[in-house]
Order: sequence, then structure tokens, then C-alpha cells
Amino acid sequence: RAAQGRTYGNLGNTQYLLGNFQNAVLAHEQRLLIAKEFGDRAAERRAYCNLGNAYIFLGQFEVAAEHYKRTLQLARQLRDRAVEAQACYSLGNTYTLLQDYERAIDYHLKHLVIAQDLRDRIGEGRACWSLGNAHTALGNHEQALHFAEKHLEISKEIGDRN
Amino acid sequence: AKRMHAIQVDSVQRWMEDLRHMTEVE
Repeated sequence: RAAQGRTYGNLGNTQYLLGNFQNAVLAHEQRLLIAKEFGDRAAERRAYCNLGNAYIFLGQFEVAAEHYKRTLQLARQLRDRAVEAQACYSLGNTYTLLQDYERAIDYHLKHLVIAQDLRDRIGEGRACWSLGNAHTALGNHEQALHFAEKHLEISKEIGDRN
Repeated sequence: AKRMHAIQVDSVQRWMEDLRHMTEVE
């Protein structure tokens, strides 16, 4: 049964990489069921993240957000700060797709704080870029400028000419 | 105040491009 769980996970990932997102969802749902049977929260966390990603490409952004929220809860329970940051970043981008910029800002700020704690300058730069865009969408131009300047500073530091 | 369509947000586009190749491996 444990091997079946891992295999469903691998199958889901392969279907995802092939662009078969509906089949990826079916496989990852099976993986999730088996992870729950075993009380394997790390596997459960991976399944929720993979499901969230597949729902993004199915255009089901609300469903993706719910899966990323479960990913975030589990990342916190497992005390995995890097995964917590990634889940916040995914939620920020998903709420941007949903044009809910206030919620997007909440999650991008959470991502920014963790990136700073982890001394992850690339993550920090992405958070500032995202925050600048969300504030622009809301017409908060002063805030947008602040984050654009931070993004520029970090991009120069890490040598990201793009 | 939702003036900008999300799909036109370059940071989101970049995230989706990366996401397309990202899987949580067993």
C-alpha cells in the first residue's frame, strides 16, 4: 500500500509534466488518500501542493487556493519554513489570478517576511516584484514604487539583468 | 479598483512558467 502511494505520486507528476492535468489530479487524489491512511503528513503536504499546481493549469483557481491553504497548514505543522514560504508565494499568485489583490498582498507579505528570515534574496526579490504589481493593480502607486525600488536593488545585487 | 487583468501580471506569468515544470517528488 505504501508503494502504491508513492507510485500514484510519481504517476501524478508524470501526467502533470505531460500536460494531462485532469489525470494528474486523479492520481494525486489517490496519493492523498493513501498518505492520510498512513498519517504521512509530509506526503499529504506534497499531494496538496501537486493538486494545487494542477488546478492552476485547469483554470480552477479557487480550488487551487484551497489546496495551497492545506499545504500551508501542513508546512506550518511540519515546521518547514521554506515550504511555508513557497505556499504563501503560490497563494499570492493564485489570488492575483483571481484578481483579489488585497489577499494577494497578504500572502506576498507573509512570503517576504519568511524570505528575509531565511536570507533568501531571490525569494525576497520575487516577493517585492509581486507586491509592486499588486499595489499597482490597486492604484497604490507610492507602495508600488517602494517595492519596485526594493526589487531593483535586489536584482542588481543578485545580478539579474532581466 | 481591479484595473489590471491578472494574466497580464508579469510576475504571475513568470511563476506559472516555473510552475509548469515543478513537481513535489516522492
